[in-house]
Amino acid sequence: PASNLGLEDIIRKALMGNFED
Amino acid sequence: EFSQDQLTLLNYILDAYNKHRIPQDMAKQLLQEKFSEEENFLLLTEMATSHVQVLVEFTKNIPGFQALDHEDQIALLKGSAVEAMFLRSAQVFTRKRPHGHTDVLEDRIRKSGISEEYITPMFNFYKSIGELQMMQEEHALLTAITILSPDRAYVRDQAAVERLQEAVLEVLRKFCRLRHPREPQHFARLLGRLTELRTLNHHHAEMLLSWRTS
Repeated sequence: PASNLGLEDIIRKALMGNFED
Repeated sequence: EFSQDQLTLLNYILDAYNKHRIPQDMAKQLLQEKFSEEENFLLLTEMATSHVQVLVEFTKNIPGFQALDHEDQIALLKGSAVEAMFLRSAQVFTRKRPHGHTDVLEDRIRKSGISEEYITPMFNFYKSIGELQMMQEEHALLTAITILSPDRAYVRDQAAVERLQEAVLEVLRKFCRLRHPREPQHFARLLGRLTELRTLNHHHAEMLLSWRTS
């Protein structure tokens, strides 16, 4: 789940696309 | 008065702030009766993750942000995520909530394994935010200003970030003059909260360390 990702990973993923999709 | 550009900037940031929120069901989970240190820990971790996603979606809508260098965008978000989270959670604690809710939230945070040393400054901050009786526009603009801090670590083109922050600061300054005519200090007091946020940021890093070890 997303909560295992590091802060930067979550930011990079969310910046690229819409994270909710 | 606001220039047309300033009005557009204000409405853009406010709409994005109102649109991107922590999902309702997750917020409700916080108010459930179930209490165990593990559950609180997991829920707060999940909330923090969701908040980072919401923060990124909000930030992408700040005019000019996506035109910044890609790595600078990441440096800004990484450097401000914790402060933006405290600012937003302060709003939860200061908005007029049915009496029981805030105590449930406070209890949950106090019983999640976080040491008192970090909880007290957090609630002091919430109290000082509450005293300012901030409007939604002020919360949205202050969050954008926090994110657009040119002095975050690893930011390379600081001048570009400063130009964006300057534009939002100017809108907030005018907004305070218009909406708080009898409080000339209001704008300065809002910016004063940003320095308080920086100390919380430092505490947060230590808190995570102690939380993980315990």
